[in-house]
Amino acid sequence: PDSPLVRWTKSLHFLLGDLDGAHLFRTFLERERCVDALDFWFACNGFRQMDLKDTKTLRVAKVIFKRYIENNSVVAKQLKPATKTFIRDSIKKQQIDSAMFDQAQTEIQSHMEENAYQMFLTSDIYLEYV
Amino acid sequence: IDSEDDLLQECISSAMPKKK
Repeated sequence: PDSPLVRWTKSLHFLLGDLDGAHLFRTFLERERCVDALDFWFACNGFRQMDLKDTKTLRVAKVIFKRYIENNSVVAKQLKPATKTFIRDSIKKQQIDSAMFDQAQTEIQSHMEENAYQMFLTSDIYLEYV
Repeated sequence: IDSEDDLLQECISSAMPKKK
């Protein structure tokens, strides 16, 4: 079977599914000043697993919106205006749904796959670890 | 009541890969 290091090069999905891989990628993103994109990606996964009947879920949706989408963060810059509007409206109407961040997560993931992930695989952080 | 930071951190941590 492939070692974790080999799997990391196959896809972003494999990299983020491995604790060491996720930590190393996070270190790289901190240096590149775009760690918010990764935290947002994990926050979307965490949100999807939350219980919609729990009042905490609405609070978490609001926090994710405030921290990553409403402001001028790297995440907000990479999202399509329509995607941000959809999430803003959902929160305003308190129409909370497990999939409400899915489109935004897909957009951020595509951006990471095309940019940060490719840079990571040729970065000294990754090469030194290997 | 949890602070916003705690809520967000809890949400992110719940989605992180687990140790093997």
